[in-house]
Amino acid sequence: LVELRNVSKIYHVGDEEIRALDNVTLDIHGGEFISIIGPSGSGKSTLMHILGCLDSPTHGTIELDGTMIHHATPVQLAGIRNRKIGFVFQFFNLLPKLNVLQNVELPMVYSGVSAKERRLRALEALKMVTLENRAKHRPLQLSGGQQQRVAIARALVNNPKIVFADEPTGNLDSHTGEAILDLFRKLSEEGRTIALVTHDPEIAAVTPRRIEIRDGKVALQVDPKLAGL
Amino acid sequence: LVELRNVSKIYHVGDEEIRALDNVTLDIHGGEFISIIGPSGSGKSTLMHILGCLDSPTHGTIELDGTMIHHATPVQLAGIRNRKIGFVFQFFNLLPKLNVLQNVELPMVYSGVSAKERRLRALEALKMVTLENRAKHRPLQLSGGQQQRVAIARALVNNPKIVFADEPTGNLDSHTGEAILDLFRKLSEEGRTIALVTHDPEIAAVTPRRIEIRDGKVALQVDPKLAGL
Ligand SMILES: Nc1ncnc2c1ncn2[C@@H]1O[C@H](COP(=O)(O)OP(=O)(O)OP(=O)(O)O)[C@@H](O)[C@H]1O
Ligand SMILES: Nc1ncnc2c1ncn2[C@@H]1O[C@H](COP(=O)(O)OP(=O)(O)OP(=O)(O)O)[C@@H](O)[C@H]1O
Ligand SMILES: [Mg+2]
Ligand SMILES: [Mg+2]
Repeated sequence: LVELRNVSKIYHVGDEEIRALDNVTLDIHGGEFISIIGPSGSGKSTLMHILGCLDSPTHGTIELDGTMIHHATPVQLAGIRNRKIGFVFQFFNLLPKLNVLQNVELPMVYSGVSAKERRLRALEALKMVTLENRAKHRPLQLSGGQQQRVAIARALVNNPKIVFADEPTGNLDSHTGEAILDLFRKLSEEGRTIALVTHDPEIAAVTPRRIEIRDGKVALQVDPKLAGL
Repeated sequence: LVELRNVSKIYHVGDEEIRALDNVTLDIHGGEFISIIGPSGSGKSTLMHILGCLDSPTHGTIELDGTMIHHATPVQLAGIRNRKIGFVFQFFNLLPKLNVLQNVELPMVYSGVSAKERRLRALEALKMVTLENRAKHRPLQLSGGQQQRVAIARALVNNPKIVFADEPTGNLDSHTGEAILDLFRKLSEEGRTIALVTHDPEIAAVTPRRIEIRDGKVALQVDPKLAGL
């Protein structure tokens, strides 16, 4: 489904070079449930942004569902993202001037869903994260964890084939976090491909595959077949 | 040191009333090391903002180090905050146009510390969170966890008597998180008062006192004397 070949992401700040990703080769197969773990600053968010077609690599190639992404134009990338990928950002990226319902409807505005249908599906997605009672409020009137749950609802509203989530339970207590993990597990059972970044060892333990990153390199891959999990 | 009496915080959105805090009475004594725990949306950040003199209650009184805060003017509040309190926000609130070093120096600019002294103390604080090598970079060039550590360094740079930190390890892997917790423990041993909001049960377990919040009410207080910890 997604194939990275020798992908690097290099930033230049002043005369310094920062290798956020360093020559990463990685395959993600359809229907997998994966967690990405690693120390702070190791390259997890950078990897997710590249996998999610939000950022392009400095070197290397990416193939997503048969399309060579590194050649695609920004408009083509936006189309692929909108139709195939749901993304939950580490710091949510909600639009403060829209209310919660409008934020969740947004991906469907781009894909041309009717206003009535948008509203129904957005309310359903908010029910999945138990926040339908805050539909008319604005993101900054919610707590950190509540905003995170709105961002999760927005990522799921277009029924994406692939979901990339960057620490989706980072601002949630363990009880609320477990409910969100159950949601992702259910989506995985429906055949969608799910990749989560997490610092929580309990979450990493329940996903069949773990990808470990250190200093921009993929360190360790625990595959279900090898690990006998 | 800090006494809350019948403090409520009530928001009005449309015709709805949201009781973020509901009649909270609470004492925090000098030198305590406390964790504040509770579900997402239960009122933890709201409580911290009121304890940290960043927000005022709708009802009730607060006394901090002998001063009745609820009567203080914004200028007086800023002075009290700057001299006595270090605050780590749940989402950092770093200034994107300043570099990392300038962000950490900022509290000392307000308290009139010389440029040379500011620079030395800011670099020392960055060393405490192992980020001195990113001093010249900007916050948005750092990862989520790295930004969080800059926010911690900024909160400590003025040697505050009281430190309030809202999920200071939320974006950190367990190894980096433990290093930060050790830092707070050391500060507590120096006699400072430390209150941390956390979703991490392992952190809550190591602080001598835990305050549990549910639906804006302080549910349970485990005191060291009572719990025999
Ligand atoms: N400006 C606001 N307007 C309306 N409601 C608000 C506002 N700020 C917070 N709230 C509500 O007050 C309640 C408490 O919010 P608070 O941010 O204190 O929760 P929290 O315990 O910190 O949660 P989390 O763990 O998700 O960060 C929540 O229901 C939240 O939606
Ligand atoms: N725009 C940028 N300019 C320069 N360096 C950057 C930029 N964005 C990220 N980096 C650096 O790239 C490295 C990887 O960052 P990334 O955000 O992927 O880490 P992460 O694993 O997600 O960390 P965290 O767990 O703290 O969120 C870090 O050292 C970071 O400082
Ligand atoms: Mg990250
Ligand atoms: Mg909060």
